[in-house]
Amino acid sequence: MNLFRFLGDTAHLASILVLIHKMHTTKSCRGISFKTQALYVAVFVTRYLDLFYRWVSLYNFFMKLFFIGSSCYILFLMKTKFRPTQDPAIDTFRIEYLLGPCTVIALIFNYKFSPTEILWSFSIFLESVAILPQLFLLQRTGEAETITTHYLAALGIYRALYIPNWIYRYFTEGVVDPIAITAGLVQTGLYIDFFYVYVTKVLQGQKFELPA
Amino acid sequence: PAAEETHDEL
Repeated sequence: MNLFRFLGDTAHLASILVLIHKMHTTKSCRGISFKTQALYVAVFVTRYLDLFYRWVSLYNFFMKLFFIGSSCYILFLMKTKFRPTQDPAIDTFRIEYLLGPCTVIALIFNYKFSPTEILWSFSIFLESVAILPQLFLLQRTGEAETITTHYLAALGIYRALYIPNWIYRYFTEGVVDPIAITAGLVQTGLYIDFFYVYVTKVLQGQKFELPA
Repeated sequence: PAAEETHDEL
């Protein structure tokens, strides 16, 4: 564990708490992509199967439980209490285009051709693109509530902090995880456009609005 | 250690 990774995980945790807070305070899940949230459940469940057979640390154990539990809770809220505030008509990204290629790539690129390793690879690749339905929704509506942008910013910061973590690990432990690094760079790259608008508008006190 | 042996990141 190093500071970059710890802060990254903290940002990830914070992003989820911000999202849950947004839903409860605005009594709405408007502007949130159900598809992205469902993909995150798939990501966490397929990656954390090792909860059953590998012990890493108490920290690792509880974080995994939190990510699985909170992502399921978000789906539950979106399908029950806040269902009327959800608009499937604008959440139209075709997730088959993500699930298909991720499955194929996971079958090709994995550290061992075993069910759990293939699922692990799949979860890494899927996480890297799981935000796309959300960004697509944002693009379609052209604007977002400020709290929603804070959620996305925290998620982006989480990914960005994993990059110095890998650099640090390379120099201190000699650890290189090519699958995680490649997917992580792609994932971080997807946030660049968002961050430009977030920094130039939201952090200056303006509303998040995309140029027409 | 090889990455597949650890997977210690979240």
